[in-house]
Amino acid sequence: ETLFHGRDHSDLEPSLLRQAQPIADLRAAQGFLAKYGWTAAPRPGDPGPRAFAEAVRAFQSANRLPATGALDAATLRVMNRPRCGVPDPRGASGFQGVPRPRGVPDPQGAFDPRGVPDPRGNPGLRSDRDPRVPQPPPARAR
Amino acid sequence: AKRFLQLLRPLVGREEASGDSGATRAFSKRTLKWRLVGEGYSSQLSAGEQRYIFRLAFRMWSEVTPLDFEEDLTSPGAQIDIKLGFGRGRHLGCPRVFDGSGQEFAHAWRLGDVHFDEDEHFTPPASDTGISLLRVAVHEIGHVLGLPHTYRTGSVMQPNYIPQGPAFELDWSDRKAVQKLYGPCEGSFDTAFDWIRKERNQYGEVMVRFSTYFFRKSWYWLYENRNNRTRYGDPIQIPIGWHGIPAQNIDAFVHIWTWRRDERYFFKGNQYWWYDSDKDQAHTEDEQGNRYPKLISEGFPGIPSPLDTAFYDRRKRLIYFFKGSLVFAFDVERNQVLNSYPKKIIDVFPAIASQNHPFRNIDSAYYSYAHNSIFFFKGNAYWKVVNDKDKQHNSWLPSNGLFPKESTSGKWFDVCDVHTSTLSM
Repeated sequence: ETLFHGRDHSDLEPSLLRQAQPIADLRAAQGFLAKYGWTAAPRPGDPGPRAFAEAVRAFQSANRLPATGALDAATLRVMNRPRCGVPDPRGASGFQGVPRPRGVPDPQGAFDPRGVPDPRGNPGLRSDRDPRVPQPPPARAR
Repeated sequence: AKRFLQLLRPLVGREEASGDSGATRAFSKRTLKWRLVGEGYSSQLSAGEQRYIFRLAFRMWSEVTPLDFEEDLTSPGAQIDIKLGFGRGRHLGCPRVFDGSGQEFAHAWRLGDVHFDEDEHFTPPASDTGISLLRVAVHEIGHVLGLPHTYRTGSVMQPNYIPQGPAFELDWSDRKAVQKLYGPCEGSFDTAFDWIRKERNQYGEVMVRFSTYFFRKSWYWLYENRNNRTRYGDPIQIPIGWHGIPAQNIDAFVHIWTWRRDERYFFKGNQYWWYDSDKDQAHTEDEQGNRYPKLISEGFPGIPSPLDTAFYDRRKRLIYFFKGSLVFAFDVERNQVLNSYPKKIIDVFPAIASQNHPFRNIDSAYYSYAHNSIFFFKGNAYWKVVNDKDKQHNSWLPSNGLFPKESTSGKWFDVCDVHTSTLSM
């Protein structure tokens, strides 16, 4: 078991044996990008350094890093952060259980519902400073 | 073999409503069953904690979608829509192997299986260490419902884990994304009202605040007008927030508010309750020792019951009571129905657009301080009554006229039911 001593298990000590292999080199990064749908899986003799750089650039811009295409420390740090195992929409490989039917376009753009306005400016709401008109109380957390 | 056959389970009840977003609706039925599978319990948290966290995660999605989620511990596995479980390395018959602690901490399959990497240090919501199981569960359930990853700041569907305070919630865009797949939450209200509170500010001045409440069946929501959503964690069961009034199916609420009077009444069936806003409970008797609840016919002579709804017009000092296709105007000073009443609702509140009118059986009449207007709710729609501002802009508008109906969910957002089993969380 994972070792702990406290009744509430809050002092859990992750086993050193079962650590994920850190992504620290080119091959590991290629595997990461393929695993999460940023590139096709690298095949022996694949002439893809340009494709790899393009995938790194796309990953960097999605994560708001300088999109240099170079495998720098900041990019590796993001690759090693805890994350969900489902691929990202860009070039997703249909991992989600059911392979995408042929001919169905890849969801290229990261999902971004910007088109959904947030009508904060609700008509009719008075300014907070008008004491004569009842005001809503401040919002409270759950 | 069992798991392989499940992967071939016909996609009954699963449809695709593809959009350009890569999001696809995964379920077409409204109540979904889930279970933390027996062989998938974690050893890091107690069983009760794990199930509570998952129940809360599902509840958070049901608070913003027309979907209900019910934990089912007994039905055959094939009838369970969403199965969750913890495992390490090769786990639960899943073809995708976990990588040990760090990096991948969970994944979700389109057919409703969610797996958590037992090598990760998952912690309860209140903890500030480790990885919040609640947050990861909400993320993975989002995948199961059909949402893809997004890099939008603030979204729960970001692929990387972002340590955050325990009070994370689904923001506006995540809500609209899932509602694009499953539709908005619809439904009428038994009663709706703005509750007035009087408070003193730091200068000793009396401040008057209002809070908007929607009641339906045995639960209610506080609606935060400035945030365009209900309070996080609502709905709540009526007896928890309101003491001494019926626990469900309230017909009407009226607040008689003049310079001399400040009385609030709840109506149900043939009775009414006088509510003490200072003590936050219903009065059990009046000043003469007469017991509450009282008969509507005694307290409000000439008013029929049970009522459909009612509201108080502060300017005219009249309570408008509604029943069927009739409306009764009750003078609170002389404690009697005006002579010319009852009348047809359509005669008192005429339709501005011909035939665009509720006509009868109004679910709830609601005066909103946020909009300075009266609204009539019926089914999934509302009709707004012409107010002074409307008349100033368009003098031809009939007094008390009703504008054409509009969708309630287009003005009051995300007022969603949750499964009754998760009401008391």
